[in-house]
Amino acid sequence: TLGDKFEGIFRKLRGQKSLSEDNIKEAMREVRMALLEADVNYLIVKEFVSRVRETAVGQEIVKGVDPAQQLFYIVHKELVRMMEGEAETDKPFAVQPAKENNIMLLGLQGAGKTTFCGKLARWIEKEGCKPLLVACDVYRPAAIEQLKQVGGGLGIPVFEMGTETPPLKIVQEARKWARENHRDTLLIDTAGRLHIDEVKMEELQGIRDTIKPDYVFLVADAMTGQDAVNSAKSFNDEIGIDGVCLTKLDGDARGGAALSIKAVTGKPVVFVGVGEKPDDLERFHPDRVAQRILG
Amino acid sequence: LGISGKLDEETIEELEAALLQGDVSAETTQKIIARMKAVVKGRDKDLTPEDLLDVFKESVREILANSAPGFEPVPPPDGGPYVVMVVGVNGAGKTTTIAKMAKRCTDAGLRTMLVAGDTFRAAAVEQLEVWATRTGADFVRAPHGSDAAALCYDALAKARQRGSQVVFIDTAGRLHTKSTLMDELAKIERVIAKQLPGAPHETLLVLDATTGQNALQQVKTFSACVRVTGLILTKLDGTAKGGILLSILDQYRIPITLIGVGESAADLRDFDPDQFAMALFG
Ligand SMILES: Nc1nc2c(ncn2[C@@H]2O[C@H](COP(=O)(O)OP(=O)(O)OP(=O)(O)O)[C@@H](O)[C@H]2O)c(=O)[nH]1
Ligand SMILES: Nc1nc2c(ncn2[C@@H]2O[C@H](COP(=O)(O)OP(=O)(O)OP(=O)(O)O)[C@@H](O)[C@H]2O)c(=O)[nH]1
Ligand SMILES: [Mg+2]
Ligand SMILES: [Mg+2]
Repeated sequence: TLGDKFEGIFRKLRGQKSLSEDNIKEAMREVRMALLEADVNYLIVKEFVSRVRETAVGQEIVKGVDPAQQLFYIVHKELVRMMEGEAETDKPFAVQPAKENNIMLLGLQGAGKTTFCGKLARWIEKEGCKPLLVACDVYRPAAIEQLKQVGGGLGIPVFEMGTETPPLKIVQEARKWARENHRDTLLIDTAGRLHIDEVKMEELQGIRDTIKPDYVFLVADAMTGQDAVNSAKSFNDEIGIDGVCLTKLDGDARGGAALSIKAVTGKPVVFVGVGEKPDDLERFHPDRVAQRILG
Repeated sequence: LGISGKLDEETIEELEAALLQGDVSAETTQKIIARMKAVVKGRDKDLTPEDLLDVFKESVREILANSAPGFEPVPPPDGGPYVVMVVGVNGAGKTTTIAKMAKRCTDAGLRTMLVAGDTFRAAAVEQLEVWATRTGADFVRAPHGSDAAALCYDALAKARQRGSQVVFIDTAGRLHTKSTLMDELAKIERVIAKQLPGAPHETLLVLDATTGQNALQQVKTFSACVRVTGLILTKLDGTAKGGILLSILDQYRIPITLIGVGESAADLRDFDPDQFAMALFG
């Protein structure tokens, strides 16, 4: 592990009075390697290492403290800090029962949006909300059927108008139906799309402008590599996202995409998907993911 | 790459950045850079960007030689169907890739069958059924929640009866870390062989081009569980470069066969090492 590597490095530096540019050089190389291995974006790794170096250099080694431990603590703390939400600027994810909430899900193909739609519905039901799943993926074969089965399994209604109606119309009608049938929260499942597909991105802008969502989730796969920043940045710049759900964290991907996405969009990871079932949803814990990223 | 001149420190750093940002592992990146230095050694004149691309291609040529571009459903000696099992983690593009391969087969006049081996996920069977209809392939399914191995056994018996020439077996997405699911996959492979000795004739592992270093773990675990005969890399129509493929080909003797470049049945291409190298080099 990185901690072990630090121990090895610092054993050679016994008796040092403080952390210096020189004596942490090797350790910083190990940090860089660990983060790249964990799929943190190359440019963000650079930024991270220079921040840690800035914080560490000149620090006196605390009496009785192992310098390796001290440096590891700085690294871990900075990683957690970078992934934590920012209370002042984040829009907290909260739903108000009996008030109209509109939540839109977007992301690349296969990230786990439709599955997250069911999980999120289950989650907010526990908060007293009455969700309505809205089937806006009119492209993928049997996507509507998939959402219907997801909703059916949870006893949550699904609004759909087949594949021949434009998503804009579907959300408008869904809102009407929700009001008439006392559902307070629209959970809008959209088709997977490439952030470089202009037509598909315009469709998403159209849905957003029509329904004016209270919260937009980017759904991203935890095993995503360097490309995570590209798609996240585009979705945020062109559509606007409020928070992220990182899926498939029940695998062994280190999850560096969490740091990359937060760093490039400034938006917090709110949820993590930890399985295929509706209950497999957890709140994001930056310290847990930090440990995972450091390996 | 805004590179010119020699293979100096600055050029190497730019190359490193390009490869790492393309998801090539740090280890493979160093290996490639070392090879490029060796290739360039002794060449005195300045390198143009085109020269540098050639040096890069030269350096990765050996790795990319581990390719078997295309798909060739060779009729088995027993006259039965050519059986292809498709595996991979959740959402990689297995079902859609089967649709694309099925289209190639039906376009070539081959009697094709699709087996809905994902008996777990919501509407997985319905999704494949749509593709079977669209591509003109036969379709075999079982009730939701059925045992996938049992379904495959029955489906292959049907395939032999009907005189199917190619059979694609869709399997449920599974994370390689789930041992019960990996055991199930090994069982499906055994059961297929019981019904048709020699089958599956191919087992293709589908990898998503947006995946980072975890793809190495996927190849390691899937190939330890079943006999993986080829790799398919999907979603290369996006901005991800799929550079992890170089690390995979360098470590495993499993060839890359096809790439997915879109969501329709026509969006399948034979792997092209030259194009892949160029895109990665940027
Ligand atoms: N293990 C695991 N699998 C997941 C998780 N979230 C989703 N999946 C699986 O990932 C696959 C893709 O999920 P979908 O919900 O269909 O993904 P999507 O984003 O809606 O896909 P498109 O609509 O095609 O873009 C399915 O097999 C899901 O069961 C998770 O947290 N863990
Ligand atoms: N852009 C693009 N999308 C693709 C490609 N291949 C598959 N997809 C999309 O990726 C999503 C997932 O594809 P599926 O075929 O359902 O993936 P899967 O591996 O069968 O998923 P599970 O069965 O849930 O594990 C769908 O939205 C597909 O349309 C590709 O090459 N390019
Ligand atoms: Mg979906
Ligand atoms: Mg599938």
